Amino acid sequence: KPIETVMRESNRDILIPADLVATVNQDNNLQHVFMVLTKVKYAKIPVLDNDNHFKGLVSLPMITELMMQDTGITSRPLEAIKVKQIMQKDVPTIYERDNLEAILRYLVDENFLVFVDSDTHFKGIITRRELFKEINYLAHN
Amino acid sequence: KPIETVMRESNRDILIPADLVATVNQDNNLQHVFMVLTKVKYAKIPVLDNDNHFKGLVSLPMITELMMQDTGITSRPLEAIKVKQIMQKDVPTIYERDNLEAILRYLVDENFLVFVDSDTHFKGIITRRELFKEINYLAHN
Ligand SMILES: Nc1ncnc2c1ncn2[C@@H]1O[C@@H]2COP(=O)(O)O[C@H]3[C@@H](O)[C@H](n4cnc5c(N)ncnc54)O[C@@H]3COP(=O)(O)O[C@H]2[C@H]1O
Ligand SMILES: Nc1ncnc2c1ncn2[C@@H]1O[C@@H]2COP(=O)(O)O[C@H]3[C@@H](O)[C@H](n4cnc5c(N)ncnc54)O[C@@H]3COP(=O)(O)O[C@H]2[C@H]1O
Repeated sequence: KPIETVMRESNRDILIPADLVATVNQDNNLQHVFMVLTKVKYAKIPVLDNDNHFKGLVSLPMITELMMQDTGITSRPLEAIKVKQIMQKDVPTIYERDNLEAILRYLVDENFLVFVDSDTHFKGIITRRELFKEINYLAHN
Repeated sequence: KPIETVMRESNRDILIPADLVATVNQDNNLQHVFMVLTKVKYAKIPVLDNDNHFKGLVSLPMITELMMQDTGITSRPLEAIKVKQIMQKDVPTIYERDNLEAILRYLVDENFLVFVDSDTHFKGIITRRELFKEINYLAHN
């Protein structure tokens, strides 16, 4: 397993810690989440509860879908709906970051992985970019 | 260079051909592009002209940014603006797909690469997912 052994040798951390990740609270209304996603420009971001537990993921298309009406585009429904009502909930989470082979396999179909502790408190994300940087770095050394 | 030699041995094509890629025409108005991006759910897609030349990339935040006003969210400006006025134009394109090391390096900072011919006609995209599948496949063989 050349890739895994080669990654083991590096001790760079590939986790982006929670305080650097843009998130929203599950009780925020969609007008607020629409503004956050427009400002940060990330395609999808984590949704947390008041105790920093990971609850789901939200993206702009999940919100803009509700704005499409026969008469055109309207933002009226957004103020009354909370993100917890429309967020994606079936999200794989990981508890440890040393099984690089599993991380690589997950990142084939996901843009990033959500890292939590044993109480599902949100700890950060592992992104495809960080894994590519790792593979790139190690391929040259 | 272990990764490159190992990738050379595989002859799977990592290109997603143009006819499978969701695109918009640079003269489409933003109301139309808003609807396409909401339906296909891709974070960013290519913008072409009438002769299938590659012209730029568009994402929902580029559009929703124009909908944010002091009074709230409005879709009124969208019908009168064409996507060519707001699209991202400084996009790296590639002409050949055998230099895997360059592709890997590009995909550290880009979600996908745009593949064109010598006349900048759009031919398809090379995505991070396809490259991960390749690396994953070859790491096990
Ligand atoms: N402000 C910025 N500056 C420089 N490059 C930028 C950037 N925003 C996006 N990119 C580049 O575009 C890729 C795709 O970002 P996207 O927002 O679609 O998808 C992102 C986003 O949904 C999420 N993500 C990454 N960093 C985040 C953060 N700090 N907070 C929240 N979500 C984040 O993870 C996905 C994969 O991110 P990854 O870093 O692998 O890959 C990123 C990165 O290479
Ligand atoms: N309908 C779907 N079915 C299954 N999985 C899906 C999916 N939509 C997205 N994904 C997964 O989410 C990743 C990120 O997609 P995103 O739309 O942010 O970012 C996408 C999108 O901006 C663009 N892209 C990919 N395929 C496209 C297509 N057929 N047409 C237009 N753009 C495409 O390339 C970026 C990277 O795509 P990649 O495949 O590496 O990575 C994809 C893929 O692993």
